[in-house]
Amino acid sequence: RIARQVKTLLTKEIKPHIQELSVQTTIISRYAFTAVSCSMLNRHSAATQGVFQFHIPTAAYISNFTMIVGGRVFPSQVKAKEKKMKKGGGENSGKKNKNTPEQSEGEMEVFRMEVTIPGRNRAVFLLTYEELLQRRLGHYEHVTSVRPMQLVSRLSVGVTVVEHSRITYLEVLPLRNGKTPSSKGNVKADGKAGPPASTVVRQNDTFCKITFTPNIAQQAKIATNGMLGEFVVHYDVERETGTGIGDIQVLDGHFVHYFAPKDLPVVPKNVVFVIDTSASMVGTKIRQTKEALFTIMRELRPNDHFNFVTFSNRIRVWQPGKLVPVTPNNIRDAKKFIYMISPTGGTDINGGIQAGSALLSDYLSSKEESHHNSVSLIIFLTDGRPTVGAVQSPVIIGNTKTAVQEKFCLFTIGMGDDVDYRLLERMSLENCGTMRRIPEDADASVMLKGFYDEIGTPLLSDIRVEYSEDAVEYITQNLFTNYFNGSELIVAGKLTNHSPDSLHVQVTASNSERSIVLEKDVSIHEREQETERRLAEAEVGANVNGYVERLWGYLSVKDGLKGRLRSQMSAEWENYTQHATNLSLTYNFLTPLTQMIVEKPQVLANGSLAQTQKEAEATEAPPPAESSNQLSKDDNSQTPQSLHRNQHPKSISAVSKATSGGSKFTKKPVTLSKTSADGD
Amino acid sequence: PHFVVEVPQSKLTVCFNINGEPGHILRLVTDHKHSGVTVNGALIGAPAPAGSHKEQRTYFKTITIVADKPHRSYIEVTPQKVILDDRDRMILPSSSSISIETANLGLVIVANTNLTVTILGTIQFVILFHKYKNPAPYQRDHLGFYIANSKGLSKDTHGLLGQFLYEDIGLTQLPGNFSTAGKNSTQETLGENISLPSCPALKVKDRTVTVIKKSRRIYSGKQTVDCWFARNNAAKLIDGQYSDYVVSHLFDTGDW
Repeated sequence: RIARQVKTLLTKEIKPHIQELSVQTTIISRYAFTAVSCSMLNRHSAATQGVFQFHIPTAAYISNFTMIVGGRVFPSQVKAKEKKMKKGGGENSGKKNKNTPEQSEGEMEVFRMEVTIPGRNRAVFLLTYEELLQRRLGHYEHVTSVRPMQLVSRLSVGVTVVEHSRITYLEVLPLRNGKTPSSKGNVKADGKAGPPASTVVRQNDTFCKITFTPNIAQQAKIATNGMLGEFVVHYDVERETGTGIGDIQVLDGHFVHYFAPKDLPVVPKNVVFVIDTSASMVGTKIRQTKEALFTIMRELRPNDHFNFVTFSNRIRVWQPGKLVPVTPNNIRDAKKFIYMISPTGGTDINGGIQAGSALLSDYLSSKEESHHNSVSLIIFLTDGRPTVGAVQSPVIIGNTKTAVQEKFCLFTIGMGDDVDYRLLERMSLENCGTMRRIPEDADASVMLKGFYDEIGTPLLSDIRVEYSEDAVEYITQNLFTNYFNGSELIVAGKLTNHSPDSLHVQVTASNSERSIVLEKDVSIHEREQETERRLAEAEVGANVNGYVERLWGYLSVKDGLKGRLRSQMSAEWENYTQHATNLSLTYNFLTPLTQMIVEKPQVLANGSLAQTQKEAEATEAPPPAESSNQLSKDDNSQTPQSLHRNQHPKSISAVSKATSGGSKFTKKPVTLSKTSADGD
Repeated sequence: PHFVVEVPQSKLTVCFNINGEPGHILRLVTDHKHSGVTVNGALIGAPAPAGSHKEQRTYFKTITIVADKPHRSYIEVTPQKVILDDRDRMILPSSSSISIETANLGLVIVANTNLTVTILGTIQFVILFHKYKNPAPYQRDHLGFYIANSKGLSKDTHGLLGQFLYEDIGLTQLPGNFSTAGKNSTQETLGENISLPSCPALKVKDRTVTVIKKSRRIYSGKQTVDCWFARNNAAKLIDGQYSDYVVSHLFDTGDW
């Protein structure tokens, strides 16, 4: 029943009315396929502009868009972008890219399509996108944006999770709506906010289906201008006990390997916090930053070493020339230092990074012996663009790379709207780290602490995942600098046509003072049968059957974009671009290298549809020009574990070295001493 | 469990059974003072096969290795997993092939087959994982323990296996072969006027133990070894008695 007040509101609407909005996601082993269907009705006799707008996770790639206007179908086509500028053809001055903030809102980007709907007619928008969920803090997070901008008669959000392993944790969060994250959720008996009203969860061991279908009255109650917020599902799956090789799934000549061992001891870390104390940080930002740092300091481990650098016009180092161990006295002194921080002046990003890098470099070179098994990182936080010292992004990036010298990883955090995120992203990507955004209105304290939690517990370093040479071609990134607790490393590959039945998998890594080698022979046939069986059991539909291959394509494109960003040589850059473009086209992904051509209807004055005209919709605005010295919008694919520093571009398509021959575990006939105690 | 001892000095192979009690933890090797290595094994019981008159069976369900030098490391092995605890704890499934190397310790697990532990490069133990797909009621997943390299163990090494590493055991012949389990038959007991064929015996320290020839399958049946079998739970073959080898807990490193 539609409430009277709402009815009145609806009739006053001039813009086309959304009759139905359906967002259905199927997640198969972390790979999420989302199909959005929006039916819009123009009640009026005159043609009206209808706007279909949908927030898409930044990491996702759109794989299809189709409109049906006035009964006619207008499909889209993904094509390669035309080269506008050659590599090295310009220099990014670090100025704000006007396209980006309009299209990007933190972890979400906006897909927008305007179309003229003839009078008393209907338009249906069909959008699909795909995304590989990253494991962070011990769970996967799937976010569906529910912001139709008006009340919708039939609104439904569905999330189906199908996993090979048992689902050990599942939680539907309250609708996340920026400033009031949990105020509109249901309050459970224990006082915690629960899932939004009208959420239904059906679950068994490896499958769950969540539906959220708020009626119009419920929407009116919880939404502000039709902005319900983000519908968030968290879940995690069971992992084998101990240090296993992980989960390998095979389908249609492709495989995916999920590696997230548990029960590993924590590797000590050397961490330098480089904190922006420029004038713009004054007020809430610095207060929340301090709060987070106080909490983080409490959680540093006894074997860790740390220091602080603050930068504004002036660079201040808390303990010049060294990293200090975590002792009660040092923590107390550090808290005093943080407490006394007072924001003022400009932003010398370059100076801050140089000071932090020098601290870590000196520490590592002076104590090479005792600390070669620890993980070293810089956590850099800023809320603005460089205004003091070096201000040119390419200069800062170059200086950072020189200072870091591949000895440690740089993790960057930007707070608010004034940050040059492309600069931060490039800085971290080139130095085996990741970048994180803290939106202007978000609680920086919580987000900063959350980011630290993701990288604060390193478990393995220098991880190399290899597969038997004769079985595999074209594997995705297989070298990782670090593996952090709560995360997951994912490698996908294409099997050769003449793959033997057995896939030999080898993972080598370091854990503190230990070097670890894990090996396993996996039966390709058995795994494929198992994967097919589980898919059949789940009855998830034909559109997701090729998920392993599409996942491989998705990761390969991400790898290509990252490689392109890091490439130093023109030919290298060109190779990456070509490779990523081809893959994007093969899998119909709208990436920064492709564009979507959408046929749009033209409505004549009498309201009827005329011949269509083609229009390019740059839904993902590409950087105008890219070079090794420039910033690019190729992003969203980082994982906390980050990239290996020395990855050669060839590795996009390179097959790892054979391991089966050099295996440590070859079953040799035992010719040992007979001295034994055995049997019953 | 079945014990097999290869006596390095005389090239003899001796074997014996220790039935033990379920729940008991047996000291297999101890060289705590010198190399700092101790190996203990915990027993699990299973009923005797139906229709047989044999005693209940016992198997090693857990074997622990303590390596004290240069710093203390613990290794706890079960058919399902290996726990390595040297400063930090690490759980390794026996179903995966895993190799771990530190400065003083090396562990190599061959998935579902065996674990090789190398200590300071001169001591090496191999532990076999015996897992049954369809176990009979009298079968239990269990472990086998093999000494692959004992160079680093001192002459003071003891334990059910350790005591034989540097022992000089000789084979001798005693007249008469009517000895029965629990009795040490000698010519004197049978009377002087009866002439009997001689029976083999082992000279261990100042003790003499009659033995018979047997075959033992080792390495999961992959090899067969002929050995001199000492009956009666190795009475007189081993120093002291069974109860001297029962320790209080898995990581007990008490000396002999």
